[in-house]
Amino acid sequence: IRSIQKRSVDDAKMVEVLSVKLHCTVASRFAHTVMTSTALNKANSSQEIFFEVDLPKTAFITNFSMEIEGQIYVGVVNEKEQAKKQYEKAVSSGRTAGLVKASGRKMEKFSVSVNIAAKSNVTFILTYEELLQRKFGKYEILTRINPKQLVQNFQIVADIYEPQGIAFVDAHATFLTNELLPLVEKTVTDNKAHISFSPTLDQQRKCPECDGSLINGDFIIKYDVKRASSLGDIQIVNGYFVHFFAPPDLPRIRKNVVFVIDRSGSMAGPKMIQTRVAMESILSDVHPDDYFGIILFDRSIEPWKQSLTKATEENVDEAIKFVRQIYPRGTTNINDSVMKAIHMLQDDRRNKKLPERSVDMIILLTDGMPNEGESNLQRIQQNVCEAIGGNMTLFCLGFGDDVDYSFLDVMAKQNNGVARRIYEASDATLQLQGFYDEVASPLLSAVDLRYPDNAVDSLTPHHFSQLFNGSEIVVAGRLSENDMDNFLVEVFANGFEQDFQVQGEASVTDWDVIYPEKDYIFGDFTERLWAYLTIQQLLETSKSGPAEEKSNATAKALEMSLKYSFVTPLTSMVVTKPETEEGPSGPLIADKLTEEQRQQADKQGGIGATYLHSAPQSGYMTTAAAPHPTYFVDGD
Amino acid sequence: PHFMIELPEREDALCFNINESPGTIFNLVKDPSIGLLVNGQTIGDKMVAPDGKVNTYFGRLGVVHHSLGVRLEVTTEYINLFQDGQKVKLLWSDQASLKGPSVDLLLTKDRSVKVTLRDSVKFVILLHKVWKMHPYHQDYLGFYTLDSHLLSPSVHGLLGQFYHGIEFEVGDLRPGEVPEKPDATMYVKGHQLNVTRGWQRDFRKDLKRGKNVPCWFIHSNGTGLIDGSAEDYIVSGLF
Repeated sequence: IRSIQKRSVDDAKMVEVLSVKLHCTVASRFAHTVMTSTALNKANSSQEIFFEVDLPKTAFITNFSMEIEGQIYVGVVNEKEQAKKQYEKAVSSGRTAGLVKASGRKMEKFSVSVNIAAKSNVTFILTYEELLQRKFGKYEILTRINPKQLVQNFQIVADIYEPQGIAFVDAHATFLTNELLPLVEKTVTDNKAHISFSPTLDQQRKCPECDGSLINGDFIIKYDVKRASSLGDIQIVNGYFVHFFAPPDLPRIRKNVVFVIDRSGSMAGPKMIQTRVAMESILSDVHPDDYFGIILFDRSIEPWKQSLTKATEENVDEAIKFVRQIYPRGTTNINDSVMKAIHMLQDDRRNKKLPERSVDMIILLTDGMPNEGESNLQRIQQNVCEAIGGNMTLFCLGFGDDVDYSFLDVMAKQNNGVARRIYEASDATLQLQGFYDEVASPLLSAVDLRYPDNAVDSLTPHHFSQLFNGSEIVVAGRLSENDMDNFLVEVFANGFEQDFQVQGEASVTDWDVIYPEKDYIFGDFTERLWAYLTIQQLLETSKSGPAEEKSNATAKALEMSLKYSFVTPLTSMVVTKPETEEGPSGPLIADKLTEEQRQQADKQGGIGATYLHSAPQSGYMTTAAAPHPTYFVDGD
Repeated sequence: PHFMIELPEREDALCFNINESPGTIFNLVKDPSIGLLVNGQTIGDKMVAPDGKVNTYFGRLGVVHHSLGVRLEVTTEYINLFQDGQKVKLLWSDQASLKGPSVDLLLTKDRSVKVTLRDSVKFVILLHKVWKMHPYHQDYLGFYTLDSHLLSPSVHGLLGQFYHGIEFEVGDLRPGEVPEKPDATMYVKGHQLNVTRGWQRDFRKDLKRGKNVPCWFIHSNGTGLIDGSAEDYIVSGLF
């Protein structure tokens, strides 16, 4: 919550923040957060008051409203194109509009301002929802707080309801001092947890006489649920079901990983150093049962060895010496380097050099666009996808802002993997290591979750190439019949030494019985969870799916975003601002940025405002300028 | 100042530093056949930084083209262009475009001046503005050759001697003093040099941060790579 502030310091004293409240309710990993902030304009004239909130990138805004002098102005989710027209109309008539801006790695910023009459109150209410993702064995609820001034009534409350049972809950904040620490109250029973933090005005002060607030940073709640069943947990509520699958105590399966590392000239400097350091650490962490290979590329392709090598201590030491000697040079040939990795894995499989029960993966790290060999991005994607043929997983790491993230994102998703942006910063080494840690320990491969065909429809994806240690697979669907007596669920997968196969019957979760004192959590959350997952899947298909499915997926995702009032990359939330003494105000627009738009915004200086007017990217630069020598003298 | 010779066809670059006491004037380009001279005078930091490192930069550049009758002086404050007895003075805070019979000049406010000398050379000079209150550093200049193919085979100078290419080989890559900067042996101009892989910055596209260009760094003021020694390029005046 960056909450309410005023443009000038003097005027800011004339705005009093009466309350900032954040209430997060989590029901079976689905988090519904309501942020409410009230301010009073103490001045004798009207003032523009700002409300700024950082919310998680994975969240969708579902509602925003403002209450001014008893009048409530409610946001309406519109199709983006329609909202854009409203926005442009407002701008062309000289009126201002609010925007969501790009911000940081995990968070994005929502920012609005409104003109408030003298001696009047304004209350802003923002609601957003997200499905918490399990990483490294934990779910995380992240709230960024920076109220800019002391707040009379400051409160963070989280209620977690997990019918599976709660294994642990941790709550901490980056700004907690020894004095503030006891104010974090935590009550945990078997299947629910309540966390609250509510410092008084004096407790918020940096020092007894000053107005500065200590409350500035991240408030983080981490928790996990108990896991007893190999089948996972299936919950059926109000005609929708959700299946959380992360069986306990599974041994890891062996992996065969080829690291494809860009050493082109643009990697020179800190990026290359950080890559070397990260690779040293990653190689040290490769499990001794795993096989690995390294391919360096610029215009030429240089494999460390022609086939994969078992990660024995000696081999790892030798590989570390090899990566210490990477130095940047030349241009970028992504196509041939990834193809080399694919062929290496295929050849070793064919020659039975790799364990039969093991998973194959390629981790590509690049910082630039292909400008050597095949440089047409779609053809590279096509080549890679055809060569992989669904038999291995491709992870892509885009280092810095010069790489086309959407190219990597699509290529990874077409091959069962994910792409990740690595931000150019002092912690890039940790970002690289962190990504490897996430995918380092596959527990199952070719995971297939099956449900009775006649009982469910509209299933979210239910086939996954891997389940990684510390993560969780979530599948949701709609029930097509009310008779749940024979709702048989089966899971098939490849495990460490044998096939993994479980089956069981799901039963209806009666929340009234589990939580008798709580007759209302937050509406039909299972349906919303299903809608959230379905929209995400459709958005992915609209980017990386087969051509004929793309437009259908986009249309369906838009329809569902509108139906469930989610601000997704296809929709915008429009709030009509009240009229002021100077005349009518323009609408406020809340948008959802895609990772590509965020990257674009970062390049343009961190503000995403310009993307609304930017032309869509329809093509790619595929040719590089003819090289010519350069001679210069300058200073560092 | 750091010198860089980028050779895209070899996908490689060479670089070296030259550090002499502030005030020294170096010849960067000399083409006697057309009467072209580019000289640069170094400046130092305002005072010695706590780490004791003395850095020098170019603070003043002089360009003379006798055949065209052009004389250009660029400092961190102003740009003086003399042509056929006429003088034009511009400040870095100006935005200007001059087109003459012998010279074109495009000044981008507080950033760069691009100069085209008819039928000879095209170059750009960058202004690096340093915060005025900085305790040690001050504004300085960078000189980038954009096109030199019309110069004669006799062109020389610290930069000019490389305008017609350079032959070199690098081998025997081995760990260096710093893990991220391996050493190697370079064979160039009949010498065998110990060089180090590093990088230096090209500020043309990003004046603030620059773009890292990986290069083979030649130690000791470029000794072995440049003809003679750095002292041989010291001249007495800017013009």
